[in-house]
Amino acid sequence: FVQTINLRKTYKMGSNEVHALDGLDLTIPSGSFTVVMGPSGSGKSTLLYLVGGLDLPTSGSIVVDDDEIEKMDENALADYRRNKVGFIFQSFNLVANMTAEANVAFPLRFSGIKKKKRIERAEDLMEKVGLGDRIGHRPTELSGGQQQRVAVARALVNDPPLILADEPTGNLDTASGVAIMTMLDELCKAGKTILVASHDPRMLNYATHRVFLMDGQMVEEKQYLES
Amino acid sequence: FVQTINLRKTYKMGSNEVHALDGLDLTIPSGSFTVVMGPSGSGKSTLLYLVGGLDLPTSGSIVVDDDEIEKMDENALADYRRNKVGFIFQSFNLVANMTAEANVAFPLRFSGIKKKKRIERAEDLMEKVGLGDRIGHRPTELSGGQQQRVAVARALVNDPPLILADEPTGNLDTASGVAIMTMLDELCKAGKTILVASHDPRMLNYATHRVFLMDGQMVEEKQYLES
Ligand SMILES: Nc1ncnc2c1ncn2[C@@H]1O[C@H](COP(=O)(O)OP(=O)(O)OP(=O)(O)O)[C@@H](O)[C@H]1O
Ligand SMILES: Nc1ncnc2c1ncn2[C@@H]1O[C@H](COP(=O)(O)OP(=O)(O)OP(=O)(O)O)[C@@H](O)[C@H]1O
Ligand SMILES: [Mg+2]
Ligand SMILES: [Mg+2]
Repeated sequence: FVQTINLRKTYKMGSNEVHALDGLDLTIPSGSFTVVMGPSGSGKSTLLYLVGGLDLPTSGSIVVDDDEIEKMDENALADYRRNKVGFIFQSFNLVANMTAEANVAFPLRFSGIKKKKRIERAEDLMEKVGLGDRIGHRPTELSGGQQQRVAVARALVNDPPLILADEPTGNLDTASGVAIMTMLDELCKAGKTILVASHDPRMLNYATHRVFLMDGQMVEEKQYLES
Repeated sequence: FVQTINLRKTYKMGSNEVHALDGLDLTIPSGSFTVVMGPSGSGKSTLLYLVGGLDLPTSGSIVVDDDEIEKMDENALADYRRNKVGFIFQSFNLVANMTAEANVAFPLRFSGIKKKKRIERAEDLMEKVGLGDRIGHRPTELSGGQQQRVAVARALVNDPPLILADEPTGNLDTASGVAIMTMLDELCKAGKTILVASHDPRMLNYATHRVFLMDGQMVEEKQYLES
C-alpha cells in the first residue's frame, strides 16, 4: 500500500543541514497497523507529513497504491489529501472559530453529502470518542485531551482508506487512550491501513508491523532499545 | 505553600453550566512534588491555571504562601505570575516568530539581568533539556517533543519557587521523558514546589504527594483506580 524509496527530507538552517529523514526505505502493507517509534526529533512527524502529501521530499519517492506522491501536481495532491488520507496532527490543528462538531464535519464539505447527514456523521463520531456532550464547544473551550479527540474524530469522518495518526494519545488518560487505540484497531480490522507515530508503548499491543527511527533512519528494534 | 479552599470554576455554555472545578479543598505542601492525575476533562489544567494566576476562580480561594491570589489586582497578579511561578503549558504556547533560545530567555526581560547573561542562561537550560543544537530554530522548525522541551526550559529560566507543569512529557519518548522528570525532581530536592498534571504513571515515582481529580472534584485513589 505505502512504500518509501530512499526517502530524504533535509532542512537548510543557514550553513547547517538538518537531515530530518535520511534515506528511508519503508513498506507499509495494505491493511496493516504499523507503529513508528523513535526518540523525540527522530523524524516520525516528517515521515507522516510526506506520506500524507502535506509536504514534498527533498529526494526519493513515496508510492501509495500505484501513485508516486512526490510527482503529483497541486490538484492531484489536494485530491489525495482530501479523499485518501485521514490525518491526526500532533498539535491537533483545529479551527479556533468553529465548534468541535463543525471541525469534525469540515472534511465532508466537498463530499456531496447533505448538511443534515454531515452533522449526523460528525455527532456520531464525537459520541464515539466520548465527546457527545461537548459538541458546541470551541477548541479553546475544551481540555487538551478533548481537543485531541476532536482531531481524531475529524480524521475519520471521511472514512479514508489510510489513517495517519501522529501521537494520538499523548494527552489522554489510560481509559481515553485505550478507547482511541481500540477505535484504530477496529478500523484496521475493517480493512483500513493505519500508520501511527507514537511514544506510547501500549500502541505496540495493536501493531501488526513496527518501525523504529533514529536520526531520520530506520534501525533494528534491538538498536532502538539499546539507545 | 499552596492551599485551595472550596475552589470553583464554572463555565456557562448557553443554558448549560460546566463545573470544571467543583469545590476543591487541596493542600500542596512547600517543597513537595505533587502529582495531579485524572481523566481527560477532569479539571487538571483548570486547577493549574487558577493556581498560576492565569485565570480567576468563580468562587473559593487560592492561598499561596500568605497571599490570596483571587483578591489580587492586575498588577500584583502579573508580578506573581512573573516572579513566583514557572508555567509549562499543555500546548506549549511558544512565540512563533522568536527562536527557541529567545523564547526561553523571554521571562528574564524584566529581571534586570544583562542580555549576555540572559542568553547564557537560556542556552544553559536548552542544553539541559537536550536541545543545545536547536537554539536558532523557531518553534515551527522543531518537532513536537522539542517544542515541549523548550516550554520546559522557559518555565525554569526565572528560577521560580513554584513550578506548574501541565502534561510536561506527553510528547516525549521514554528517555526524554525521564530526563524531564529527573530535572523536576532535582528542582524539588533543591527546595522548589512542583505541581504536575500528568497522565504519565511514571510521574508517580517522583511524587511526594498525589491528588486524584474526577469531574472537578478530589477523589480517593481507590475511586480513581476503579473508574
Ligand atoms: N472556556 C471553557 N468553556 C467551557 N468549558 C470549558 C472551558 N475550558 C475548559 N472547559 C471544560 O472544563 C473541563 C475541564 O477542563 P480541563 O482543561 O481543566 O481538563 P483536564 O483535566 O486538563 O483535561 P486533559 O487531561 O484532557 O488535559 C473540561 O470538561 C472542558 O470541556
Ligand atoms: N522546518 C524545519 N526546519 C528545520 N528543522 C526541522 C524543521 N522541522 C523539523 N525539523 C527537525 O527535523 C527533525 C525531525 O522532526 P520531526 O518533527 O519529524 O520529529 P519527531 O520524530 O516527530 O519528534 P517528536 O517525537 O518530538 O514529535 C527534528 O530534529 C527537528 O528539529
Ligand atoms: Mg512528532
Ligand atoms: Mg489539561
